[in-house]
Amino acid sequence: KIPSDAIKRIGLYYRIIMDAQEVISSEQLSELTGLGAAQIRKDLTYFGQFGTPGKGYKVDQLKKELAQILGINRPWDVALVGIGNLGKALVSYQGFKNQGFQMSLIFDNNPSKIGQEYQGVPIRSTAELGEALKTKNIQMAVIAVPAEEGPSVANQLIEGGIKAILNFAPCCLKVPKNVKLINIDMAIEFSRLSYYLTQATEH
Amino acid sequence: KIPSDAIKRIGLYYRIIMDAQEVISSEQLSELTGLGAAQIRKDLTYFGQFGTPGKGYKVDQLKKELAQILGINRPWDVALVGIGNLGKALVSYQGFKNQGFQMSLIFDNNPSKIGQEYQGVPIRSTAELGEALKTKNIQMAVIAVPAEEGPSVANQLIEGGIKAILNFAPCCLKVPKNVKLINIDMAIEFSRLSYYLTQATEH
Ligand SMILES: NC(=O)c1ccc[n+]([C@@H]2O[C@H](COP(=O)([O-])OP(=O)(O)OC[C@H]3O[C@@H](n4cnc5c(N)ncnc54)[C@H](O)[C@@H]3O)[C@@H](O)[C@H]2O)c1
Ligand SMILES: NC(=O)c1ccc[n+]([C@@H]2O[C@H](COP(=O)([O-])OP(=O)(O)OC[C@H]3O[C@@H](n4cnc5c(N)ncnc54)[C@H](O)[C@@H]3O)[C@@H](O)[C@H]2O)c1
Repeated sequence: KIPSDAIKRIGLYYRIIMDAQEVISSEQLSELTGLGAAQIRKDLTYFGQFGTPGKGYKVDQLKKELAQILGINRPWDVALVGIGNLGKALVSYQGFKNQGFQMSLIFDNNPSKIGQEYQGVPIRSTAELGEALKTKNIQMAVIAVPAEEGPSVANQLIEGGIKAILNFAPCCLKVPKNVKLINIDMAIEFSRLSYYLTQATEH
Repeated sequence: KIPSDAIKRIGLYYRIIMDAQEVISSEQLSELTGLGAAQIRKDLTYFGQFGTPGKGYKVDQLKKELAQILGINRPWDVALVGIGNLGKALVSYQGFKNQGFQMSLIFDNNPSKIGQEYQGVPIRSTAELGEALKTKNIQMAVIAVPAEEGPSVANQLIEGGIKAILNFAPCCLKVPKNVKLINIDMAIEFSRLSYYLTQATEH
């Protein structure tokens, strides 16, 4: 079982080699990422024998392999629940589309938003969430609703067949074993920064 | 040296006990967070002797202690660079202010934005970044500019005395040893989800 940190680094290597020359060495990747060359080589060997010792990795080949490993060699339709300030920023963001992730279904429960469009995508009522997800066979969703709504929205998504959730709401979600949940909690990241600043002044 | 994951969990415990009763047990915290009770007790012992075995933790006391450890027992002025879609979502967000983090300085380099206000906060030119940061003794900053601008913005911030950076731009930043950098890379989190979905279907 490959550590999640290694998967994150693989995602980073993939993005970095998007603009790379024909051949790239682990030293060059180390220079670009700030990670150790040995770490990079180890991460890549989890997945196979890439590259030639002393020569480096053929970029086109590595790109293909990493895209296949990460599953980004195909488009993904993503459901977004909550088209507020954060939701709008996420839908406008080109960076996700560049890797094949399209927020193609938007749900909200605010009557003044339902039936509107955001960047050409219709805003649907969460009442039709389950049906819409199953019809389009959506497996991935983003939660961008207030904390108190997170748990019920997560349950609705899972009932609709969602198997992978990126959650921005500052709440603890309980999901079944076969559902992958990633929480991005920005407020907690801020408190990590204040922790380190406080430590630094105390020593 | 306490692992960064433990610091993240401490931030989570703090938020959870904000709404807690007078006394809370590690079992209750386990129920609320989905983390193991033993893990929780171990995390808390990094920082001192809290609570009474068999009885639990006094919430008011634990709140005070954790706020002090995390450094969120005081307000923090945060500089934001880049008031685009993501920047606006961040400034509007009440959740940061609830923990004492206020984005009180906003910088951008778009002439049509400079001199405007966002939610009552003036948008300043990045040309005056260094001076404004030093005048207000700002130590913490958020980077919400495009990837290609990230490195130069980071350098400007560090020259202006910033010691802690939360970076949303999908670029690798190099910072001195005394600067704490946290990267939030949402596109990479998406590729982790697609990795797990791809694994699930292959097994
Ligand atoms: N804005 C940020 O920068 C930021 C940062 C960190 C975390 N978050 C978190 O992200 C979430 C969204 O933040 P925001 O600033 O966009 O808030 P917001 O209030 O602007 O948007 C929330 C949206 O969710 C909708 N909504 C509420 N309940 C719903 C439900 N049951 N089903 C469907 N839609 C529902 C609302 O109608 C609204 O459109 C919150 O949980 C917040 O804590 C936001
Ligand atoms: N929008 C999202 O949901 C999202 C998600 C993940 C990552 N990101 C990343 O966050 C960053 C911001 O995204 P966005 O959607 O808000 O983009 P945006 O284009 O809406 O906003 C970028 C802002 O930065 C300003 N800017 C550009 N160069 C600058 C400089 N040198 N100094 C000061 N300001 C400068 C622009 O004028 C603009 O206001 C990007 O790096 C993006 O990759 C955004």
